[in-house]
Amino acid sequence: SLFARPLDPSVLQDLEALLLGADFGPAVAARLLSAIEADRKAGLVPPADAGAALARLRAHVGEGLGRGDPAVRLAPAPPTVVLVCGVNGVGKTTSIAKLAWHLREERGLSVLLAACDTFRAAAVEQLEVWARRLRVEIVRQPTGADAGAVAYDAAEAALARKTDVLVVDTAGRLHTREPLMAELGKIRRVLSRKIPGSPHETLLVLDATVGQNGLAQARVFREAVEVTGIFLAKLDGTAKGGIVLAIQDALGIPVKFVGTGETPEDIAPFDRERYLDGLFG
Amino acid sequence: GLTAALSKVFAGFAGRKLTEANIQEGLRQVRLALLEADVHYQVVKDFLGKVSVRAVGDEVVKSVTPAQQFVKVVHDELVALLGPVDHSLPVATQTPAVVMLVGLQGSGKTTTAAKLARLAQKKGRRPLLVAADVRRPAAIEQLQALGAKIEVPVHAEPRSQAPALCANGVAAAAKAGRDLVILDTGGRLHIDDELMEELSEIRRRVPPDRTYLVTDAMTGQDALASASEFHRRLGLSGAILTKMDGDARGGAALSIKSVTKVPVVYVGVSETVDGLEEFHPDRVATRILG
Ligand SMILES: Nc1nc2c(ncn2[C@@H]2O[C@H](COP(=O)(O)OP(=O)(O)OP(=O)(O)O)[C@@H](O)[C@H]2O)c(=O)[nH]1
Ligand SMILES: Nc1nc2c(ncn2[C@@H]2O[C@H](COP(=O)(O)OP(=O)(O)OP(=O)(O)O)[C@@H](O)[C@H]2O)c(=O)[nH]1
Ligand SMILES: [Mg+2]
Ligand SMILES: [Mg+2]
Repeated sequence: SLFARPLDPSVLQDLEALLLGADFGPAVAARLLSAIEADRKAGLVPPADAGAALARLRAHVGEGLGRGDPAVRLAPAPPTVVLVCGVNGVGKTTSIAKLAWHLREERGLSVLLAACDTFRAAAVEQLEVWARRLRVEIVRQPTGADAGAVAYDAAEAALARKTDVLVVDTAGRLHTREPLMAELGKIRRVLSRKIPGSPHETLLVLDATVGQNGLAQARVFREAVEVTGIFLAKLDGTAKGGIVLAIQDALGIPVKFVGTGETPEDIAPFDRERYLDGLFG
Repeated sequence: GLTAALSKVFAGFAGRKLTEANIQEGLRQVRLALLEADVHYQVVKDFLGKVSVRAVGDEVVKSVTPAQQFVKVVHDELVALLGPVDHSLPVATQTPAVVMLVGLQGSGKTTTAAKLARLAQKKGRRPLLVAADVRRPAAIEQLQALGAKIEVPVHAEPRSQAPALCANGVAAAAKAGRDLVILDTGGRLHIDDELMEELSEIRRRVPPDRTYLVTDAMTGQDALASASEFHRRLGLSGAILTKMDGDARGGAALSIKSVTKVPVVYVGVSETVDGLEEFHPDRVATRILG
């Protein structure tokens, strides 16, 4: 029969190249290619039809990414607390500027920023510039202050001002540094004690150029703090951040936002179809 | 890791020589290890071809297992590909030597600029840092804070364009008797034509003695495309792989070397100014193989 022949090797190779090149990783790529092979046996893909195979692959990836709710879930009463974390240089501070813009301009909510990166040179200054440009309030202390103390002050201010959303910036930290992961856990505890039920969202920022290490990052950050979503930054480059599928599979953490540039407006709630277009379009 | 996987593969090995047939499964295990280590899939393919040529026909040495012998071929081939490396700082002539740092956003350029300045200072050089990121909020302040910490002067011009301020920085360095200028440029995408052109303009104004691509060790497949484009536009002298104190395997090192023919020269191993080491191919080869 037409479907008894195995898939054309060149079709398989092209599909694999696409998946590997997008950082899905070899295990996920192999699983997806087996699914396509099963589709072929079931008569859904003619052996030499690259277009049909690609359509099925898109369907499988889409299924894997899920349908989840990409918005920031608001707490029953203000303030909603959003804790932002991730390894060094991924785009946390810039993503917070974007979140502030999105929450204010697109959802009409009041925003307060907490500059809890009290470690890196000019980190507080960097967030201050964004606060000034966006005209949002910021709670900060000089570099060298205790990050937990800043978190406490910010939570207190958010409660007093009845701010809709408190967004907390933290220092970049490698997930392999136990004392730093412990500090992040401490910041979370400070927030949850001051504002019961918080943080209501904990976003792990991932650089779209990250390779397989992204899965380790997600795993360890989730251990330390309850990561509720991924902010996939730098998707305006050529990288696709395909590791997010392995993260969804293994840890059930969905992508909530994407970053597509260096200005506050370069943010979008995760749109699965748009993401798939970027891969298969 | 790979050695364990290969021990399983060669467990039933009965022959005396490695042949094309009996190394196929071994090559598959190596392929998996390299892809998991973030080496670009095209680079993996070329690499396996080289390993196959090297391994086939080898007599299995009596004192080692076939798996050990195969791993050694793979390891040696990886080391040969990643090196050799020249770790020297450029010497000044009539004008200060110039090192230009470029790369994608957030890769670690500003921190690495300060680390290089510190390294140079320890070697008796008189470095000067140039804050050439004119866009990122508080980028200048970041470099100034780092410069102050290591007592290295920082040339900054908050309202100038990058090419002009780099030229002024080198002139200022010459006047002040500094013999090494390190240009910290802003992060940018290799597909941003306007910003890539800015780097070319800086190069025209201030021909660098070294141009280093600063790359995050956790970078995946994208390392190939970005390194290729930075190299095509600017001509790289080498790369610096940062955040190697994490557990990213660092396969980007092989992708970069393979596509640009220039090696990783330094690795960043901490957030602090002393966290810069010379790149050693054998150590990173072991790490990539896992
Ligand atoms: N092109 C692009 N650049 C981005 C994006 N998000 C952040 N960046 C850039 O990435 C660089 C690092 O961003 P930061 O916000 O400082 O990253 P961070 O995670 O806060 O860094 P640390 O606090 O040092 O760990 C900056 O140059 C940003 O402008 C994005 O979506 N697209
Ligand atoms: N652990 C670790 N962190 C590093 C290393 N190098 C840089 N960092 C951190 O990575 C983050 C980004 O570093 P930057 O020097 O700001 O990166 P950049 O390339 O100048 O960023 P842009 O100018 O925005 O493109 C900061 O948090 C640094 O402290 C390293 O080798 N190890
Ligand atoms: Mg930051
Ligand atoms: Mg910088």
